[in-house]
Amino acid sequence: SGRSVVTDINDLDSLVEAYKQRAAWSVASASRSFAADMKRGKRKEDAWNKNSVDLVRASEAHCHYVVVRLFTSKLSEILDVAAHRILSSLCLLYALHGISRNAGDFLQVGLLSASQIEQVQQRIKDLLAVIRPNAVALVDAFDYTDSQLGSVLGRYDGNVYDNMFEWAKKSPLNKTQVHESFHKYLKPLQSKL
Amino acid sequence: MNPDLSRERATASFNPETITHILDGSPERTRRRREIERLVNDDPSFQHEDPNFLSRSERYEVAIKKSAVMVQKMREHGISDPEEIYWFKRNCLGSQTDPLGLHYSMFTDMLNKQCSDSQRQKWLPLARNLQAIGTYAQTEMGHGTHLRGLETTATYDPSTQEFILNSPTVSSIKWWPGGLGKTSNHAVVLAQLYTQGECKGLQAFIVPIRHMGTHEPLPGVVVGDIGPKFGFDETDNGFLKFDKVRIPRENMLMKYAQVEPDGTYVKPVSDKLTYGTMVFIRSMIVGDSARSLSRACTIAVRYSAVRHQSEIRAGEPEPQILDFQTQQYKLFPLLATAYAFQFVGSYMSQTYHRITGDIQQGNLNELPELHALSAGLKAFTTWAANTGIEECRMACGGHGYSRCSGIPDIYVTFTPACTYEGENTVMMLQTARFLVKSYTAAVSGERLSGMVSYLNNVSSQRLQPQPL
Repeated sequence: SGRSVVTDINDLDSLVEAYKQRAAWSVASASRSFAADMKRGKRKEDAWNKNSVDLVRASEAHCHYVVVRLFTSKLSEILDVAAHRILSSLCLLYALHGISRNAGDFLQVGLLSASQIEQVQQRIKDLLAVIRPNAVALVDAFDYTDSQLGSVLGRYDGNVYDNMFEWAKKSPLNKTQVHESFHKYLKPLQSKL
Repeated sequence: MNPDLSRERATASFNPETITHILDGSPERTRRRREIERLVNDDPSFQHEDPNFLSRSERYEVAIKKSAVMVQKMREHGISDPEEIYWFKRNCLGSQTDPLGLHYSMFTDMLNKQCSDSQRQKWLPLARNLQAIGTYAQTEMGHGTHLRGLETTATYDPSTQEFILNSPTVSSIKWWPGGLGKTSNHAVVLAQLYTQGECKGLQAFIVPIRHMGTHEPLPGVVVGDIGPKFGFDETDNGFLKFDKVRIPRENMLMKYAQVEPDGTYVKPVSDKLTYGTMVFIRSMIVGDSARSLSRACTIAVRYSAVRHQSEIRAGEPEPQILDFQTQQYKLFPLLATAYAFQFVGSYMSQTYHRITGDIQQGNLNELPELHALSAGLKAFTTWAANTGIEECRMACGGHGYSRCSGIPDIYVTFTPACTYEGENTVMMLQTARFLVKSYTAAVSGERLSGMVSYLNNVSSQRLQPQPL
């Protein structure tokens, strides 16, 4: 149709529509190619194998659409204004980033124009700045305890370097100041050289 | 508290607790989850040396001890709800794995879903009390996701009313099942059923592999650990070889398919039902993708707020790494992906429970779509999470490479998800099979529903690549 499906790249519903159209196009073209090979007399299994790269891409496009659709529909359940705002920004970032990473599909199907792809790239960078002040709070919201993370770098209290030093000291190699291999191998070698 | 993190938390525009409640489903579930996590964190019997400082054998021993303590403590605290069990164990294990993991998941799930009533009465109590410690043996050294390629045979002998389990070739040796090498004394084994001279395809059998008293391997059974792997150090992934091992007819799981005493085979109502357990596991793996990626994001984002390096303006103090746009571009789309997968994981879990409820009522209509969707989303989310966890590790610079960062453990524990329970490319092709079938149906005028309803319009639209 030439006219892109997406009228406003900030509008999540039209982005979901774009993902849906991309999936439809991907499934249809893989299916048609598979059917055409069989019509040309290829055995079904050979036709399937010959189109399997496109078939995998069609499945990925379908799954990508499902993920964007479910994320978007989840937002309608969120009543808290502040939470809704930040999760909407994350959802928009996820959808736009996916378009940015798969721009060829969206351009090829005419779902977005080249200038809109540029807008998408710019909008992604704008969203990074929106999310930046909330990044730590967003990971805190996952609510993992330090024992679940098992990480000195990711401690809730952020006291990384002291704890990294303490952790290293407990390494078995540090049980003795001088490892026994020094006397067994290095010392004798030194006396021979 | 690190001052950078204090400041970050003070400037947030929302209350993290609100989103925690959304992720848990309700404030009440958050409260209950935290209550259960405290039971573990406040209990000294779960304390142990950092597994990174232990040998493989020591790690396995610590893991078995922890598994035993987990079982006892959950009984003491009366924790029996599946999700609460998950919360309890997740807090015990962190990034480590549980040698009894498959006993409580696939093995018990198979007994629940594939046993006849009389078989359930026999085996479930044994499994519940860990008299029968089980695993699920499907994959073979030479065969994986393509189940019809499995070589292990179960040949019915009507004269003794027994099945003879056999591994005809080296490539047929069962390989990889968790807990198989040293822990389990039983296994649910998938094998090609032969009866009355014909192959009837894949069936599940419960096979004793070690003596229930001495734990020694039984006659005709060769079993052991497959050796060190990329991760999963605590789990004794094992090998299992049968040399004409006889088991009673009653040991074939016969809820859906049966073999009569004379060897007559009764077909199941749908061959997809053997897939039921895999659909369950794949639905759960989507949630694992979310949890593993969100843990890696938590570590990388917090550390990027703490870590100061390089400079944006000459002469000024080193800024937080998180102030560099390139660092934000690495981490924030992954953070968004982690949230997306959290919601998809919840959706899959709810959908699975809804549809299996229908299946128990004999309504199989949505099983093909669930089978296809769980396969595709398992592949889609594990590929994305796998790449994302590695991106998070590198975003932590050199310290990300240290085991103390926690990300190597997350990665090596998570990355098998791209190949186990269905290798991802094979999963995507299974989904494609359903999509092509749906497209063909739509083109011939059938009205589709569910997540593929968008194909209803495609036959009318002439979607062609647009000339730019």
